[in-house]
Amino acid sequence: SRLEETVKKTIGENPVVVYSKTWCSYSAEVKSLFKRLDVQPLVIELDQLGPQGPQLQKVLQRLTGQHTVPNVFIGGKHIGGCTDTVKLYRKGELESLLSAASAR
Amino acid sequence: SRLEETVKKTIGENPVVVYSKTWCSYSAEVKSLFKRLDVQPLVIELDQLGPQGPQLQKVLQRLTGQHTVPNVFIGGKHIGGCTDTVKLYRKGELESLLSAASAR
Ligand SMILES: N[C@@H](CCC(=O)N[C@@H](CS)C(=O)NCC(=O)O)C(=O)O
Ligand SMILES: N[C@@H](CCC(=O)N[C@@H](CS)C(=O)NCC(=O)O)C(=O)O
Ligand code: FES
Repeated sequence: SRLEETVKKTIGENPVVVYSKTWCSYSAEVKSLFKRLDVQPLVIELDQLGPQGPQLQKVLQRLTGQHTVPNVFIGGKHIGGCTDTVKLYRKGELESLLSAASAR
Repeated sequence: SRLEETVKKTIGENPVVVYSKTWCSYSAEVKSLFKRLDVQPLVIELDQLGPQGPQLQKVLQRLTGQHTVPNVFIGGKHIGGCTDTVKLYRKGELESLLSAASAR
């Protein structure tokens, strides 16, 4: 679908992408973690896109199996949600992924 | 207002009350913390009450200054959100509050 192609293009062209919701504390945690790591993700707030928001969320589920936010991609690779991202950070792996993706 | 009286009655008659949303991970964290402490809060899922949900959320904001979920009460006292509740737990104060409220 065209929306699916849009998502693939987005994650392919941006080192770090976070699909988020503005009111969601888990989304806020992930955004603030990247900020602390001096990374500027492309943030897509699904609640600010009108009817396209839920459509995007369905496409993301089709592409990644994940229907929740935040939904994080680094170097075009699906990372996961908040818990997954924080886990990788604590293992020291997040920063290597970010360097490999030239995110910083 | 009548809704305000309902809330006051609810928090007055139940040792632990959590105003929550079913999709929210912060709300889930608070509910799971109480479960681990062997406490059965009265949980009110604001997203499952149709138009009354947002109305209740406004009443809670008027009563507590807090417009977010989760919104936690123990022994009729406003505790706060997820971060506040977890903070009290780590300080060892949550369990005293729960005992005092005969929550367990
Ligand atoms: N363990 C996941 C939890 C993700 C989750 O449950 N996200 C919620 C919001 S906190 C969600 O997307 N709920 C459904 C929705 O908002 O559409 C993570 O760490 O990201
Ligand atoms: N620090 C607060 C954060 C509360 C918060 O921002 N809650 C969000 C959901 S995670 C919220 O209620 N957003 C507005 C809404 O859902 O109506 C806490 O620990 O509870
Ligand atoms: S909506 Fe509350 S943590 Fe995501």
